Amino acid sequence: PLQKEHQSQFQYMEAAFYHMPHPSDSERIRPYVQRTPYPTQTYYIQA
Amino acid sequence: MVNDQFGIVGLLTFIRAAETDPDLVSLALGQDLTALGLNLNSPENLYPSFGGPWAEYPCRPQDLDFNVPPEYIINHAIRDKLASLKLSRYKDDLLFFIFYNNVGEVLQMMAASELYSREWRYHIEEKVWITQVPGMVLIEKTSTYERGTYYFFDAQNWRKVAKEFHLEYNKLESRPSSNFSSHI
Amino acid sequence: YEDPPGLVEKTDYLLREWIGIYNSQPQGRDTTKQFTMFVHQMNVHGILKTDDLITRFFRLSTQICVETVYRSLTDKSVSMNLTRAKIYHTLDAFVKLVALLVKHSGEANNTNTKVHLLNKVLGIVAGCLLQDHDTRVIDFHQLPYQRIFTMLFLELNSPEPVLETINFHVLTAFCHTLHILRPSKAAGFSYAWLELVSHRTFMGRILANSPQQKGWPMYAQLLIDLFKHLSPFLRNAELAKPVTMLYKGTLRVLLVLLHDFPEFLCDYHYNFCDVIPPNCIQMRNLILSAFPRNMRLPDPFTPNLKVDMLPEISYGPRILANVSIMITPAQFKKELDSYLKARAPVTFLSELRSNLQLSSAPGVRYNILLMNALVLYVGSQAISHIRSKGQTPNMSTIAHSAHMDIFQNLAVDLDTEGRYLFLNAIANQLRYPNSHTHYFSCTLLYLFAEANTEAIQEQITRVLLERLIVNRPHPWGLLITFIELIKNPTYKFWSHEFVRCAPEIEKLFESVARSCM
Repeated sequence: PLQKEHQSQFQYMEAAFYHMPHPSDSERIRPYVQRTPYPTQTYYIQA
Repeated sequence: MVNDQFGIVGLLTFIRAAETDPDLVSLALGQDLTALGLNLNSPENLYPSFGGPWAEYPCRPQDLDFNVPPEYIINHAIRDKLASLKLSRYKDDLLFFIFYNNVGEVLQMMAASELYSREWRYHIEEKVWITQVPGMVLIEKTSTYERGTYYFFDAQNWRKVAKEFHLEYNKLESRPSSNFSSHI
Repeated sequence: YEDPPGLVEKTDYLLREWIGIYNSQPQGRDTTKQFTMFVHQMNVHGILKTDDLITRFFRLSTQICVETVYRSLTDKSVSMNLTRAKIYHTLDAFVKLVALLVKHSGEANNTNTKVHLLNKVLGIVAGCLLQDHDTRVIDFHQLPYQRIFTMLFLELNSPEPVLETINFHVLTAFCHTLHILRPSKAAGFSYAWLELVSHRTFMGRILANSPQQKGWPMYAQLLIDLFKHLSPFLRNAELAKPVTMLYKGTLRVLLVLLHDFPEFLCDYHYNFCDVIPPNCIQMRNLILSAFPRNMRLPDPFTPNLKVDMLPEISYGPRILANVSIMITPAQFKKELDSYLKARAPVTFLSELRSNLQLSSAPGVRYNILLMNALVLYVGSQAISHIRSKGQTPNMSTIAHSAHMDIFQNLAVDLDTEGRYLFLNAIANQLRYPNSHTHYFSCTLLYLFAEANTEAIQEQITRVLLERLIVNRPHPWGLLITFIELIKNPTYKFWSHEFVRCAPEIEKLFESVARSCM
């Protein structure tokens, strides 16, 4: 079973999980065509 | 036999539990690491285009930073002079470019929607865009399929190729969603 | 301590000024002129008068920027895309100021002042993060800190002569900061932390571009920090979504390392296996599957593969861990060395188990670190001993030695849990063709052949099988060991009851054997 310390860490992680980093957070600002992720169809090309 | 978790029976118990509990599978049997969006057979290094630990695919060319001479950066001078993005003004060639180079982005959907309105259809199995050749008579037509000559857009060679094809209607994508204004 | 009166207002004013200056400049344009004028303003306001004031300025600036971000994030009237753009403009301006101050600090060729300032700023931002993390708890946001660290790293790695002289110091400073902010210290920053550690520019700098691989030990430490954080959750086996996300991200990073820097994984495999829980089989296999890029692995499924004849088994692998000092206490190490030398006293063997036991609490009954160190140390000593007699390790020469006494004693004397951990320690050395892989492969097979109970054979089989049934990759040494076990009639593998104890197990063995043969 998880120790108290790890249970506490999990709570922090769980909260952070709902504010995951966005790809643009690690990129320079793009003046054009900013990243706008969209859940496209799986049968569209993926790469 | 060893009757605790450290023998064969222990392993079997864990595998059996993993069959019903998907959360256990990832450690019991692992996952298909080739399905994590990395080209593990690439002869080039992966790290320069690594999209990050949560990315389903590598960076596209436009995502990669490069330090260029300041003189090359002219967007500030011309951006207000450029016309706004309006896909209906562009030729098919540019729509295909947008579709193939903006995977997983709103632009891909917008291009798909515009191509649809120009009578291009996306074949779900062949994963290509296809349209009727103007003026060509169909060889065969039923309620579920037709046969004739169509233009396929060959993304590898970047051109339209005419081919005879047996087209099942249920394999064509219906009108793509255009409900993405909130994403723009 | 209380800030001098007026400092907060001055800092706020100056920061706004700078953000305005920065954002009015065309992107990429040289801001040196504006920066020079701004530094003059800072001087006029007395910000640069003392080290204390400079420190306070940076702390206040960081806090002001972070507050701005939190205010923006809570404003739901604006779309997330626009919010992000606004946040980036603020933070990037702050980062640019820091980068320029570092670059222009002291004389052009004086690296000390620049590095000192950088370390100061990184320490301040890290301190703010930790305080924010502990204060806001589940309302903590990773974004401002991730952006600051990422952009600052990119700025300080621009191809400019002044920055190139401090490249390695920059790397060291960031690694040190990331270690301070490791996930077990700031779990709410875990995801951003992994993004930073696996950023393509960061990985390139530290693994590909650092001279003489000087960045490797630092990167290894960061990965160890990550594994240590994940360990208690992965031991739980049932992965909650937040843990699965971090675990999957870790797998991706390891795959990139396996593909691009396999030698790095080879060098640090021991250190990594020490902190990866025993049940994380695929992740461990990933690391153990690494082999040097200039090596061509013989196909383990080659019929009649003569492993003993491979030239690679004459060479020992590079292991960047001093296992000798990991064998504690010193008295135990002394007795161990004494036994290895003289094969006496026999009482050493009977006391061996107690040295490895920690407590009676479940999950922590054995000192796994000591177990791993003992196995590798004894094995390495065995190889040296055999070679010193002009022989090469094989099934004959490894037997009847002090070293094998120890291994056989552990196999017999330990309970099932201890034996499982012991056999795992051996299996962790089954990697690419080298002297360790060969020796430990022989050792495992020898222990199987000489076992005085079927339980030992069953557990050897269990340890090999569980590493084989997970999805790929599989280490070369694991494959050749298992193939030898099932093919060589000496081991009478198929006659054992445990092979047929359940239909699934029987099918599993047949399936694995089919793919092996």
